[in-house]
Amino acid sequence: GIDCSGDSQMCCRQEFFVDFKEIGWEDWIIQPEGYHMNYCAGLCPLHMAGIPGLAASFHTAVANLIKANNADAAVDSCCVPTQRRPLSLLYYDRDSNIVKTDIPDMIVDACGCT
Amino acid sequence: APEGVWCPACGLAALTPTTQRDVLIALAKQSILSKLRLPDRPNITQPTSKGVLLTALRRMHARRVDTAFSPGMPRGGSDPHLRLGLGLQEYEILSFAESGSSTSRSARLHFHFAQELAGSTEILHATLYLFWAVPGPGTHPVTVRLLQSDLTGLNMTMASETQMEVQRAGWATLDVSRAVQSLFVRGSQRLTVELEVAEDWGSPLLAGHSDSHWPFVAAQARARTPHRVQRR
Repeated sequence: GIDCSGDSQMCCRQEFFVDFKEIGWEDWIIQPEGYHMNYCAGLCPLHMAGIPGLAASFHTAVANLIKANNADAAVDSCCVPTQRRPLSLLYYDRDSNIVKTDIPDMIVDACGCT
Repeated sequence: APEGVWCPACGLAALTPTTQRDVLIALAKQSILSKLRLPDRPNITQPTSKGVLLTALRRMHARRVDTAFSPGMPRGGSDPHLRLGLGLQEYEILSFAESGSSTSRSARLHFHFAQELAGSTEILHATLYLFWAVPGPGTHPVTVRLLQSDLTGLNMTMASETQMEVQRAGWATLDVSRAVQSLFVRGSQRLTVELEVAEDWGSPLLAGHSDSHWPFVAAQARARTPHRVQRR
């Protein structure tokens, strides 16, 4: 996947860190200190469909499908997460119990075009 | 946004950086709270001291190691803490005791479990950890009763009674899975542990909530599988 930098217009991963201390949540969330709420942004023009796919062949297959179906009127595709991982939290619940849990698919590691 | 600056992906006017940051932070808060099934961020009235928390985590870890490698134990041990999840979100809950009423022969401890967790998870395993302070040589019998209050919190029913023999000071554990499971199923939120000793012994526990050997319940829970509606 590609990380957004400067004013790149193409599909990329935008890093965004939420510091729990900054938002006043550090008293009830013991660990970690923040949340990497990265997100996907940017354009997916026709020739980028399926990039970076799960495998290079995926992109080729998509490009061939577009040619075969003469889909030159096709709309752009979408910039979406292609790899995600859980957010592990250690926090106090409303009874001051301490709870540890892994929330699945909360952190975006890579983006790509559908 | 400055005139003519557009959002590259959707063609709408881009947000100013400050507005965008506020929107993203609000989204992050909403996303975390909804995934934890919390209506709002909890207000912590009595945070656990670091000493108590570290002692409890060390004690739990020591027990996992004992369980995992005791002879004849299948790989991964019987301790569900080592069991692999089925892909459903899992929780480990540490509930520290709140002191209840006590007499010269008995002491009560209360353990509270939040409604959000009780309503949306199933308990896989729960262990009560007690640290005995022994007055002197010999064996001291202690009766441990698990009591559950009904939804009004007024009537108590006994879930189980166990006789424990205490020979020396130190940690002791008791499996309370069944009692905590039935607590969650009934939607009740409080488990009471009553310890009763012979007349001349006094309190079987180390005194003082601040002491790092304070009793606690360690539970492992798993999100309930989504309810499948069969259409006929």
